[in-house]
Amino acid sequence: TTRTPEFLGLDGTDALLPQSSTGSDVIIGVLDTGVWPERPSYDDTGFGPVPAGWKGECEKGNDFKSSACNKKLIGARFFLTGYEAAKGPVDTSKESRSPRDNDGHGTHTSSTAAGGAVQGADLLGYAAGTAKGMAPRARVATYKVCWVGGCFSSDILKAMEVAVTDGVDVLSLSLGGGTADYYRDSIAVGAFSAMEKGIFVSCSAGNAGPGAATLSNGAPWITTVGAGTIDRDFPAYVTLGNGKNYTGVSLYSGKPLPTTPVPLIYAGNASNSSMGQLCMSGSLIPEKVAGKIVLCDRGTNARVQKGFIVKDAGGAGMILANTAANGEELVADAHILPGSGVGEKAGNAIRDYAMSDPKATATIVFAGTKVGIQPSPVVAAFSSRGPNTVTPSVLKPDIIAPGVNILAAWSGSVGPSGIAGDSRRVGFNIISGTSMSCPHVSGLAALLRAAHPEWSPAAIRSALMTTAYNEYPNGNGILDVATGRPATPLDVGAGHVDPGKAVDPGLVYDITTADYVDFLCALNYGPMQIATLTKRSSDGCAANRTYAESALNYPSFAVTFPAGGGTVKHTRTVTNVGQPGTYKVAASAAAGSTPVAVSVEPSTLSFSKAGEKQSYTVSFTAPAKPSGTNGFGRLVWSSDHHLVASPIAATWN
Amino acid sequence: GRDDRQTYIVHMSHSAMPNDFVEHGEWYAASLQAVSEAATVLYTYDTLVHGYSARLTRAEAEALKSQPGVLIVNPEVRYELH
Repeated sequence: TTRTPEFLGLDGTDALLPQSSTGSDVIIGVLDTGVWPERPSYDDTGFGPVPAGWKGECEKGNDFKSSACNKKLIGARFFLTGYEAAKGPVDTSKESRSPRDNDGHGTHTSSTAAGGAVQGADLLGYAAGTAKGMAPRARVATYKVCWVGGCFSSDILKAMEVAVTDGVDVLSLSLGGGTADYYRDSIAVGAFSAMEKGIFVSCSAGNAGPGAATLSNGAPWITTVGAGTIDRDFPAYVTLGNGKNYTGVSLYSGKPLPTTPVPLIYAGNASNSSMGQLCMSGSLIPEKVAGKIVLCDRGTNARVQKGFIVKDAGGAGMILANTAANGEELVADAHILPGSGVGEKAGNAIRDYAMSDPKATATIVFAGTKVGIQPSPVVAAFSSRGPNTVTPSVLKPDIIAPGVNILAAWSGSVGPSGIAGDSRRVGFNIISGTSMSCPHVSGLAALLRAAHPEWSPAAIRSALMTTAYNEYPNGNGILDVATGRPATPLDVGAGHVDPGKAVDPGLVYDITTADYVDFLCALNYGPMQIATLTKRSSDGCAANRTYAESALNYPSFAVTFPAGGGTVKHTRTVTNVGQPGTYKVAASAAAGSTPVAVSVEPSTLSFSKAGEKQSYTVSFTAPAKPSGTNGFGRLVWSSDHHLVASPIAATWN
Repeated sequence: GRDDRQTYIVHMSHSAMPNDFVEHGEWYAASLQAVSEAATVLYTYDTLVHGYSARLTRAEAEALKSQPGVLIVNPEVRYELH
């Protein structure tokens, strides 16, 4: 967040969020590991009184006073009844029985969403600058639901309920767990009623990528966020004794390696363990690694932990090599010893050299922080991908946002590596995940809520989606680091958020609670399943009505063809939220070299006033294709002032 | 788990509460006691959902499904940070 506001074009945030009006009283509720309230990101200088009607509390604990909250951090609660029922009493020597964050994750996410500006922020000198959340004038309330042993759904559901009662406007959940029918998923159940009360719910898509069908939190009333990089990197250059050079990444800060070459050894050759190459605890033979740079393969144990193990064995440095599971994705870490992460190709070359030359040497030079890295964003390999396995008719993720190497505030209980043996303490940390991209969107949603208080959660999401970009300024598609090729809507949904455009989207695809109930009827949910979500037994499905999943007024299109091809129709209704104007449509899609015919009726929509609604029907026609084939495209309504874009993902069953 | 019980989230039909009860919490407790003498309510939910959570054996959870007003009985899920 010393870079993402600028990367997102938010330098003029006040243009979106008026400084001192009541419109700035947007409250973001963050369900996570709690908060470290002493961090300056929660300084309340310049904030007016807590919004009227706020019912939240600053719950006390043995290490958390009720005075820890202020006019910025207006609530802090903790929920552990379900956790303790399952796991027994929390071990207070390891975690606080209070809203205090002993992990760092919750402090990081809440300050990403709404942390105030903090000058002089950095991690060990890296990413230095002014850290600032996406909605720096929004208020924050934190709800601690995650503990050392996990985050339990009974606690999460209660926390969501209390947060809504407290009066939050946005709920941010950077957590998830598998996939289930929506009436069995507590986050989806809680989010439905929250949505109905006008609360925007954003959730992380998950870090199970790059495989297909790996995302969680895919309910259509949730905004599901994937992760991309920003234009910042932390290069660390590896030079081998054979003259070859490779660029890795690192957040190491400390005594550098000697400038003269250091002996290099592959961990697999310095261990008697069958998994020695992974630098697992106790696996390295000290006599073989002493004073050397050790090449460890990534996987199984934590990346930074490998550095501790190398150091404990007497190693001088570490090169952490990606394997095929991670490809070329580089995630920077605050290693405890001079260490650099390298991609799979570099790792293979360095490994070959280390294994073939008994006198192999290497050096690592740490180059600090570089900005202006292009191309950016690229889709993170770890970012979970569609299709949505629960309801393939809803394209997910919805959007991507910055989620790689994000600097934000951190807990005082734990070092930057998060490992118990790490005695370093930092005010800010740099970490990666869709956990980090989710609160970016939560903060942006707060900005939009402030700018357009009348917009529904679906309208806010629509604005974020239809104004997202899916290509670089040169016209090339946003790349997926997992493949090196342009990403598809199954990777990025509508694309990367562009808040400056989202504030004035022209048209929105709005969705009411009744629309969602119709969608549940189309899923053939029974009365009890629907009532679980809506709380009303009256929300039944009419026997004389035909329901279609394709009728959900979603800002994207997930089209399913039978293997034999054919024509599939989707209907949509757009609401004008801008000036009067005329929009013309352009749409195309293809599966490889096979075009999918896309026709829209009508092809022109005219609006004479704000709030006016117009409907259209899209017909997708395609030939036969083998089952599992995917096709992609885009449908764009354009006027003199706006582009309203929707991604298309087609699948042959 | 520490015993053979696990937490379930019991979703109830708010409007199905018999007239014998004044408050939904009383009804939930009675519903629970009908299938388990040992179980107690962990949380009552009354804003985003209607229902409660409790530690139950699998047999008790099954029995609860046939209690009047019970919509769905969901086993607790452990979520993870992303």
